[in-house]
Amino acid sequence: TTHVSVMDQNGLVVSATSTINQLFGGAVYSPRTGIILNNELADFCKRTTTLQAGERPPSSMAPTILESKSGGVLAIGGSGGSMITTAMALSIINHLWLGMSLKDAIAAPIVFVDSENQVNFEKGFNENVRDGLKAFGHKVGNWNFFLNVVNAVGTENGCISAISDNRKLGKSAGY
Amino acid sequence: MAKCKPWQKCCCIFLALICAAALVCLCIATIVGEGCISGFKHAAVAADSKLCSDIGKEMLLQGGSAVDGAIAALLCTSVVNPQSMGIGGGSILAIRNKTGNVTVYNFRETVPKSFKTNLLSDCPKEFRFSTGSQWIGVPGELRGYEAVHKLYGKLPWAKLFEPTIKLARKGIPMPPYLSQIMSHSFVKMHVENSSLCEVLCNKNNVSLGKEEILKFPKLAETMETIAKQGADAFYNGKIGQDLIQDIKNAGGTLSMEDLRSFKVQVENAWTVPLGNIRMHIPPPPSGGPLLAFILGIMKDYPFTAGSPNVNEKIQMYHHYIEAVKFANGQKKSIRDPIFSDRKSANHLVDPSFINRIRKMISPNSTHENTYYNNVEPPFDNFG
Repeated sequence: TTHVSVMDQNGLVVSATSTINQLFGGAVYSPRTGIILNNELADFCKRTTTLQAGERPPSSMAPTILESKSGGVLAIGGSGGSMITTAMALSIINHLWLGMSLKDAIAAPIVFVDSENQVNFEKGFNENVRDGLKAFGHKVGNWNFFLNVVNAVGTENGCISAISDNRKLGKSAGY
Repeated sequence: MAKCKPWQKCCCIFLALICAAALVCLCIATIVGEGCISGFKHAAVAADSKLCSDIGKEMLLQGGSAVDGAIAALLCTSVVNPQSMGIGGGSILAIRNKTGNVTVYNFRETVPKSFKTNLLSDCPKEFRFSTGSQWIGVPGELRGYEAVHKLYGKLPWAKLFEPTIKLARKGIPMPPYLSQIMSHSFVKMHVENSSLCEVLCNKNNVSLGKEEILKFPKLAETMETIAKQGADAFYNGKIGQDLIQDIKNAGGTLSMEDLRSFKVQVENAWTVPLGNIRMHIPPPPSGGPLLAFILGIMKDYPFTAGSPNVNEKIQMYHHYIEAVKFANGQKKSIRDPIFSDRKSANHLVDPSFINRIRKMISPNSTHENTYYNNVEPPFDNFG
């Protein structure tokens, strides 16, 4: 999955998340067209009822646009499967309510609550905070794949701030 | 002429240095965007790679709209990060127009008319990739690009494909992130034991390494045709026929009828208040409602902006973790509303439901999974 946020000089804003689902989709390459095919139907796993033609599977993708009363706009989205929600939520909390710059908000290490409700800490997460959370009884998991990535474009102090997540070695551009 | 004293010389040198530094700052500000040293003045693109952000920016500089920039950056990403996305996949776009309305274009893949009986019995019982043609959904990517380009595009359709066709044909040095991912032994095996090896392996059938060149000559041809003939070449024409033939050869069930009947879903974004902020999210089956649910719970807790102390951080993350545990219990509410109860996820943005859940969060303890209605959760995936 990938995310692209764009803001143009006429005020049009795009928040776009795109995917072929898992890594290289279902690993099926079409030699006649050069296209790598998705494996999106795997997102129906754990469904108990029958699939229906035309149906779209549930997704964590959530390309979002936020706007403040003062006219500020933020286009944000992420990739990383189940980690998308966490990566986006924490970036938004860090930026909007903890007052971090967009860059710092996205770069801050995250805590990922997996589907079994175990908490998993990204490398660099504050150890004192981790210990405090353990003391509250949270079970700690051993998630190895922190592939959470957030890309965002927002207005900040009269300028446009564009941040591509360094976790995927991204870099933004603008003028 | 009177000679300067040493301290006067020092002052002059110091002033000259300050002037030079100011001049350098001014030059940087002019190059990056007038008056915006840490950002941009007019427009910007944040994609997963510098190459694709630059291509998006180029489109904007040529008079293109944000939609042109996004399509060009996404096409580029299909070559730079082919593990992530491509024209064989699908997308969700939220677009805010000049009047502030936010519309969502969902062109994620759909279930084909014919699919493998008992498909879900093929679901992995443990954490692993789901490989094979039975999992292929009807790709929506190009129909979606076409729909938003018709509404918001300023540059010609073909223009958006030009940079990526060049990259795909000439090749690029292995992108650093792709190279990093492919250095993992299980990814190497995944590539080398599949049809992907045709483009992602060298002549010795070994997956491409750091210094090698990544090329997609066939994709370049396909994109060239689509650039000239439009998305119909894929959904109604030769490209589609070739694709369906390859999928059939791989044992898949997709048909031309699936491609022909693909429809982009267009709807208003759900708008959710977060204090002074209005958040526009894509409706189900996207993850928007779960994101809004978590932030809805969090917004009424006190936050210490700046540098919260450790105890404040522990409290904040504890509330957050509890909110996510409740969100995990609500994942089953996210379904395609056209094919299920249309309102199955509405409660996730309902303030009274959110308040009720917030009251269930204990200040310094946690609970068993059943407390959060998190029973038989689906496997996590890492995209």
